[in-house]
Amino acid sequence: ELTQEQLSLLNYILDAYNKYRIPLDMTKSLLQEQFSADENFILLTEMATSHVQVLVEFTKRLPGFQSLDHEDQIALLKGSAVEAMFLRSAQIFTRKLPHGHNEVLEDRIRKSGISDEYITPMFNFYKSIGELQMTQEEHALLTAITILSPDRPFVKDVLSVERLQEPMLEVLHTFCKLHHPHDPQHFARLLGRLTELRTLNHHHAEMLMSWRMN
Amino acid sequence: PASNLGLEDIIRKALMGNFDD
Repeated sequence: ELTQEQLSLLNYILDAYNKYRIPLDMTKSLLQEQFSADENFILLTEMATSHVQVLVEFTKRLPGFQSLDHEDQIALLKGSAVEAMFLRSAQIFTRKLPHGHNEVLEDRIRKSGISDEYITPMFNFYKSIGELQMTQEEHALLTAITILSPDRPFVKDVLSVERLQEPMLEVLHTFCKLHHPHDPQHFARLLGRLTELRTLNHHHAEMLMSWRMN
Repeated sequence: PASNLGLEDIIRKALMGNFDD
């Protein structure tokens, strides 16, 4: 079972995760079906910026984060932003959206100018997240764990980051055992997605380059 | 415009300010 302390940590992270989302008016404009290539580019860029902003607000609420060295805070966010964004996007694509919304969203991404060799692994990742049928708690915790990865480039005080990440891994581990008693591998599967995210992150820089070229 | 800001700039600005304001 989760201890009282672990339960509070989980609820606290879940609240922050639910609170900080991309503003609704922005997601609404994403669903308008008519758009030019330029409009699409601008909107996707604005979305990405907004996404980083809400991610930072979520991160600020992670217990202990603000006590870390300021440059380490930036190194953690810089190293993880792309992965956390892929995770949140995967959650959006996994949800049962109103009829047709998925198609409009996918259409926008496919017409963004990013080449297929980068788009395909991204949608494969979304699919692999969908197969796990993750709960909101798991999404919130996995995002926090991704952000608090001590092995990001330029992190100086690795030990302090480890101390923040570890209790979250323990909560996620126990949570998985409680909520997936028939799938003892669930926790391992979640951690496996983190490896996939690293690969996507690695290709992201190349993806941006190809986008700019187009 | 936001599109001219790099990831690190956005992170630094967001860390300094408060999104709620």
